[in-house]
Amino acid sequence: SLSERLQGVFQKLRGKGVLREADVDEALREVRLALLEADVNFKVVRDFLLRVRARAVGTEVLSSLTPAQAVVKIVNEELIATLGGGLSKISLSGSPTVVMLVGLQGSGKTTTAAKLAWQLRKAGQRPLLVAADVRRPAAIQQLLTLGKQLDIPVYSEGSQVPPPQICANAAKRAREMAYSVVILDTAGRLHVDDEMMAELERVRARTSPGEVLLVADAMTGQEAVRVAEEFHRRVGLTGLILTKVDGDARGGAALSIRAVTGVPIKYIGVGEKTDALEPFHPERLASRILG
Amino acid sequence: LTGTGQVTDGLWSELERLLIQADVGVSTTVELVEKVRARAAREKIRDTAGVKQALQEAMLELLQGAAISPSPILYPVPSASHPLPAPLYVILVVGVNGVGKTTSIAKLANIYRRAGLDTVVAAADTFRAAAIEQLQVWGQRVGATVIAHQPGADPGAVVFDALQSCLARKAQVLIIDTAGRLHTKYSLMEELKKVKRVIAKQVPGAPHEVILVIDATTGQNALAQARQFTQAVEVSGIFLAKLDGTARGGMAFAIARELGIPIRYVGTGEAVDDVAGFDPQEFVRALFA
Ligand SMILES: Nc1nc2c(ncn2[C@@H]2O[C@H](COP(=O)(O)OP(=O)(O)OP(=O)(O)O)[C@@H](O)[C@H]2O)c(=O)[nH]1
Ligand SMILES: Nc1nc2c(ncn2[C@@H]2O[C@H](COP(=O)(O)OP(=O)(O)OP(=O)(O)O)[C@@H](O)[C@H]2O)c(=O)[nH]1
Ligand SMILES: [Mg+2]
Ligand SMILES: [Mg+2]
Repeated sequence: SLSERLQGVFQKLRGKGVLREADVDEALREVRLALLEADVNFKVVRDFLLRVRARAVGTEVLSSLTPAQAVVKIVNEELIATLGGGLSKISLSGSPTVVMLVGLQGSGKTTTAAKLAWQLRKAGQRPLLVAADVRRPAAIQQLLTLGKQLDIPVYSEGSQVPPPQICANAAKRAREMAYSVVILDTAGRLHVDDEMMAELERVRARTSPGEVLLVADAMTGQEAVRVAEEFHRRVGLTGLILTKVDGDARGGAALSIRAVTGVPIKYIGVGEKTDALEPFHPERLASRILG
Repeated sequence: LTGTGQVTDGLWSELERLLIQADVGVSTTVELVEKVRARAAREKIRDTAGVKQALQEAMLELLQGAAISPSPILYPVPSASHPLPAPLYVILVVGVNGVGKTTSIAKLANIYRRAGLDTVVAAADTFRAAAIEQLQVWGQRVGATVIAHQPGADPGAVVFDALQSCLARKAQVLIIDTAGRLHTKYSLMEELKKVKRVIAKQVPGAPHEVILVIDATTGQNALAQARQFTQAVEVSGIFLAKLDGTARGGMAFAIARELGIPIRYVGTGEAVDDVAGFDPQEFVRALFA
């Protein structure tokens, strides 16, 4: 673990006192390794460590801590501060509120759409799921099946109508039928696929979503930054849902995405079943990233 | 790095950055850079072009350390030098959730179909919503028979049924689609081992290929996936999907280095033709592009 590695670094420090530059730099070398091994983006690690360094150098080491523990405490606090913050709930402002789920192929959007609908209904909302993926074979069927299992209505116009139209019609139908939340399940797409990103812009333009959530896989590597930046630039994200957190990926992508886009992490996906969606706790993810 | 200048200290940290950002991972990166630094010192390589060349060679060496035999994609048509395993060529496809297994199976089935081989796919993902329907759509598109039971059926039973049916009608290739599963889930990995036992019992020597599909956007967790799936069902090759994104798939090096598993195929898009046999030279070149 990071604490164990750092113990070695500070063995040579006699007594307590103040954290000196050389000691902090040596400790941060270990922290850098831990963060990179956790898939935190290279540049995000560098900027993060500069902040930690600024806080750590010259700090008094409390008599109850070893110098190693003092550095880890600062790293942990800084990590929690960076990961947390921002509105952690879905803001239900419109009538209905449109929630748009976007992201790369296979990240867990369709499954998450169903999970979110189920959660919101438990909280007293009236959700409508919208099958806006007309590309992937049986994607519509996937959402219809999930909706049927949960007894949550699914709006679909088949695969021949353009998604922006489907979504606009769904929002209109939702207003007429007094649904309170409309959840748009869009097709997975590459951040560098201009046409598909333009389609997403059209969906947003026609539905004015209250939330645009990036659904990202916890095992995503260095590219998480570029993916998130591009989705944020084109569609404007309001939040992040990290999926497959029930695996053993350290989840550094979450730190990278939060650091570069500033969007709050709203939920984590912790399994394949529809109840496997939990509110996000920065402390837990922080200790997981640090290893 | 693009320059043709002299080697400076900054060059080594620049190379380290390039590799880490390509998801090569810290320990593999350190090993590669140290190796090249040592060689540069030994052979007095003083220019950046020479260093870059040396790094590319070290990376290729790592990849070729994995048992590279010609990708089966190059020999879908049986010949004297590359006969299909008899009586049935069985390919088991595994991997964590959402990486591209079902789509990759469609691509492989298409290759075998175009080579004129009687190809069957088994819908052994009986768990996920519309997993069976998804494979059925693909089966129709590529002309492969799909063997399926109902959702919730025992995957072992689907596989048994598929094998029996293939043997009876003398099909040539059977590709088995399994449910996505995290390698950390004990009961799901046990289920996969059971599926492999069912295959081995019905066809001696089968499965002839166990393909692990890995998402190119995955970071260091790909190594854990490869380790665990190999331990459970002996992965024989990797299908690196979604290489058409901006991720470089650098964890392929760590997997080659630690487990010696070759990359067999790469997925380059969502269409049925978006597949190619793995080309190590091209892969290394793209990482530097
Ligand atoms: N273990 C686990 N699996 C998940 C989680 N979320 C989604 N999955 C699984 O991940 C796989 C992909 O999920 P989908 O919902 O189809 O992903 P998607 O983003 O809609 O995929 P595309 O529409 O093709 O882009 C499925 O096998 C899901 O069951 C999670 O939190 N944990
Ligand atoms: N861009 C791109 N997308 C791909 C590639 N391969 C698969 N996909 C997409 O990734 C998503 C998931 O593909 P699937 O084939 O359903 O993945 P899977 O591993 O079978 O998923 P589960 O069965 O749910 O675990 C789909 O949207 C595919 O179209 C690829 O090479 N490139
Ligand atoms: Mg989907
Ligand atoms: Mg599948």
